Amino acid sequence: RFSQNFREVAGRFLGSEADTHLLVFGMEQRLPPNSELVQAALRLFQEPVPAAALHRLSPRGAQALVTVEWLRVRDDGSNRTSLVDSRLVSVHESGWKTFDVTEAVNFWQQLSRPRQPLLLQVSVQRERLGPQPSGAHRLVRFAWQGARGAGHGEPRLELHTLDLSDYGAQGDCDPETPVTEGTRCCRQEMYVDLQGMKWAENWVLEPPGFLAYECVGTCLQPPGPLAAQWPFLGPRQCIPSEMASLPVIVSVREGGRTRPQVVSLPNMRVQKCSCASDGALMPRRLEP
Amino acid sequence: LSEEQLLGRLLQRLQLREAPVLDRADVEGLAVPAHVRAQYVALLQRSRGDRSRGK
Repeated sequence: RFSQNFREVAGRFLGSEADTHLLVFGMEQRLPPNSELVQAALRLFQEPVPAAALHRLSPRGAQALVTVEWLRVRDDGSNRTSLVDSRLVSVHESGWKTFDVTEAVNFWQQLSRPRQPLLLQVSVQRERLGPQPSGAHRLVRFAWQGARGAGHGEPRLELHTLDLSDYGAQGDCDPETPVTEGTRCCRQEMYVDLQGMKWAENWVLEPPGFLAYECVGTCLQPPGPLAAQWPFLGPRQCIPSEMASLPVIVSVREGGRTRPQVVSLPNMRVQKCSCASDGALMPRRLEP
Repeated sequence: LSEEQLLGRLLQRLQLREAPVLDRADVEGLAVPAHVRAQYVALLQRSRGDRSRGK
């Protein structure tokens, strides 16, 4: 709460079946405009298990598998889930547990407006599927199952974003100003002259050349404390984030004759440059 | 995009091992038929719109 570094959204408990719980987060206006989501963390408060129940537990170091899925309600009313994170938690532990739900928020951002709230389905299952007698996973309880409305330990969604007006690219470079070390990531014109290439002579008929563009300049790096929060991220680099293909007409010899043929070469021209880090999530496209 | 990369992509696309060596005579007077040019223009227009992902 009240953190300057990230926005926090309190969730509501909607309902549950045995070991599956549905959480809802109102997301409108939560993500600042012109910002890049670096990470979204779901924090659940795991209640301590009464000592007597722990005592009866066998095998001792029992764990439960907690799975978080993004749930999407389609226009026709049907549901669709996508797994976004899953990990083992120890029955013996208690306190805040964090799950990475960045992909769920990325999916949510791709929904058409008006967008439904972010729905996260949390399941608590046996550590290993199969006919084990242990019901240890039933001892894993998160706060929403406790004192309802107590405000204590409600599920929380932490949204870590970077302001693209500081940490983003600047579109096309200004052709009037030379690119220097201080130039902010931008797309620079680069013309490829096919007529100047020996191997293309009499073979590549069209185009005579094309604007391929290239990404130049540097990106602002997050300050130390933020970077330390995301150890899985490499430095931000200026890279092509959208590419376009290039159609080419070549001459092909077949059976003693020469005929023109069209070929499309993918990823040949840079459409857009962006600042991105190695290790950052490549958002999956939302299926229609 | 280096010259080698460009040639490599074209050879890969055409499944060729090396660039064919064609004489001027092979292409002199070679006209591009309307349907081939139409295909080229259509791809050109579509390529301005397609947004394949970068790295």
